[in-house]
Amino acid sequence: DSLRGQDPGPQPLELKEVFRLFQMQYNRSYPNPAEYARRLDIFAQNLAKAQRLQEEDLGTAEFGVTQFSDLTEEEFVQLYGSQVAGEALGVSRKVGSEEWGES
Amino acid sequence: EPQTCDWRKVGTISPVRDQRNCNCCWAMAAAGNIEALWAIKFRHFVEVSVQQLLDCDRCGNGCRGGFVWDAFLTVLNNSGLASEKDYPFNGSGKTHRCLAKKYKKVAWIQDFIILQACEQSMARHLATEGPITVTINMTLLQQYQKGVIKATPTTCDPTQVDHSVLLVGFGKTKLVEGRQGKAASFGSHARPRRSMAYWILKNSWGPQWGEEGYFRLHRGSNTCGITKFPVTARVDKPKKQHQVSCPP
Repeated sequence: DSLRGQDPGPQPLELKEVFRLFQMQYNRSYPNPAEYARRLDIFAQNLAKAQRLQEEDLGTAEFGVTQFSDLTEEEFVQLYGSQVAGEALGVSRKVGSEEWGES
Repeated sequence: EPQTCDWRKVGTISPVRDQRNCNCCWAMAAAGNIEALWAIKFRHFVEVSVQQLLDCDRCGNGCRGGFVWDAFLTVLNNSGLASEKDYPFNGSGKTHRCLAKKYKKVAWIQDFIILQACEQSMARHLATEGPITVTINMTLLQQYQKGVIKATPTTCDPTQVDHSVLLVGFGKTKLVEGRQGKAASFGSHARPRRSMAYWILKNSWGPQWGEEGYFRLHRGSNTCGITKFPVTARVDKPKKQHQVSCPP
C-alpha cells in the first residue's frame, strides 16, 4: 500500500514480512542468503526513499512498493531508462531552437 | 485548446507494452505514437513491430538504449513497419539482423517533427493532432504508485532526461487541502478548493505498474523535463498551405 498517512516505516520483523509479500507479488527469488540480505537492505532504503518522496511531492502522487523496489536507483535507470550506454540525452536545444517552429 | 483531452477514450491508444529487461522505451514510445496517429487519422488500428525498430536501428544499440528520433528515421529508412504479429517483440536486440524486407508494412510515416518546448503548444498539438512522445527524468517513477506527481527541479532535475514515454492526454483534478496542508485527491469528502492540471502519460512497464500502465505529471511547471524533447511522427500528407510571397 502507499505510504501516505501510514506510520513512519515498518519495524524489522514487519520489514521482512513486507519484503516477503513483495517477493510473492512480483515473483522474486534470490540465489543465496547474501543476495537476499542485500536486496532486503535495498528494499528498506527504497521504502524510506518513497516516504521522503511522499513528503516532498507537491501534487497528489502516492509512492510506495512497486516492482522495482528491490533495485538500486542505478540499476533501475540502467535497466529501464533509454540512455544509450555511455551516452546521455543531455543534448541541448537551446541554440537557436526558437527559430525551428513546427518542423 | 480544450480543458481536458484523453485519446484513450476513443480507443486509439494501443495496449500498454512491457519492455522487460530491454532498454527500448524509445522504440515503444515511437511505436505507440505511430499506432495512435494511424488510429486517429485513418481509423486503422494496428500494432507495429518494436522488434524491427530494435533490429534495424541505424545506431545498432538494440536493447541498450536509443532515441525516439532514431526510431522515426528507421521507419523512414525501412519505408514503414511490419506488424507486431509478423515481427514480434522478443526482448532482445539482435543488432544488424534487420528482417524488415521480409514482411509486409502495415504502417508508415511522412516525417517527424520536434515541437516547441512549451507545454501550451504541446497541449494544442496533442488535442488537435494526436499523442506526442516526450523524454523525461524517470527518477521519481521507481517508487510511483498513483496520483499526480508535482516535483521541483531539486526533486526531479528537468535537464537530465532519460526515459521516453507517450503523452496521450491532459486534464484537471479537483483538490482539497490535506491534513498536512498538502494537496490531496478529492476523495476526502471535504469542500474542494483548488484544482491541479496534469498530463496523462503511457509508460512501457506493463499494465500492472502505476495507474494501469499510465502515470500523471503536473502540467505547467515542466515537471521532470517534459518539454525537453517533444517529438511526434506525421502520418498524413501535409495539408496544402496558402502560398506566401516574400515582399520584393
